[in-house]
Amino acid sequence: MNVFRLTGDLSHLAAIIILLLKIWKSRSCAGISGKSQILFAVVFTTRYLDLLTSFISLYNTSMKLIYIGCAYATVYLIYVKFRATYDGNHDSFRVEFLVVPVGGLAVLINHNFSLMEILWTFSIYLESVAILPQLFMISKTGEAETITTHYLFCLGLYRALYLLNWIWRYYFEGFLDMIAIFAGLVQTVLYCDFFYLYVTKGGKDRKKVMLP
Amino acid sequence: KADEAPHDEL
Repeated sequence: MNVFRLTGDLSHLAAIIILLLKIWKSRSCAGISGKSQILFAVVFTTRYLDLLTSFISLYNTSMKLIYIGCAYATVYLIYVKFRATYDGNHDSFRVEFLVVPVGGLAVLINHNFSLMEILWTFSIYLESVAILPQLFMISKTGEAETITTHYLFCLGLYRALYLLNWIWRYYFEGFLDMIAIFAGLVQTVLYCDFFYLYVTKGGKDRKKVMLP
Repeated sequence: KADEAPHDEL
C-alpha cells in the first residue's frame, strides 16, 4: 500500500458516495446514466468473486463489500426508487457494443485461462469503458450538474492515481500487471477531455459544465 | 508475478 494506491481508493470511494448522496438528497437521478451504473455493478461483482476464495486484508475485504453494496444501491435508486426521474431516452448508449468485445478480449488476453481469472480480466476491461454511457449521455444533453462533474472527476482521478501506484510498485516491488496497466491507461485517457473541461470551467460561478 | 499472486488491488 502506497500513498497513490490509498488516495486512489479514497477518490473512488468519494465518487461512489457523492453519486449515491446526490441521488438520495435530490430524490432524483436526472442526468445519471443507469447503464453506466449497471456496468459498474457488473464490474464489481465479477472482480470481487475472490471475496469467496481468498482473504487479503480487512481493508481489502471491507472496501470490496462497500463498493459492491454502493453499486447495487445506486442501481436500485435509479431503476426502482427514483425510476420516474430516470432519463432513459437520453441514456441510449448500446452497451452490448462494450460488453461483447470486452468479453471476447477477456477470453483471448488474460493472465490465466480459468473462470475466475477471465471474469477478473473481464471486469478490468469493462471498467475501463463503463463510463462511456455516462459521457455519451452528457454529450447528448449537452450539460451536467456540478455535483455530477465532481463525481466524474473523482472517478477519473482514481484510475489516474492507480497509474502512479503501478509505476511506484514497478520500481519498488517489481510488480507489473500489464492487463491492469493497459486498461487503466485507456480508462484514464477517456476522462482527459472531461478533466480539461472540469479544470478550465471550474470556479465559483460554475453552474454547469458543457461537453462538446 | 501478477498471474501467480492474488489480485490485491481494488
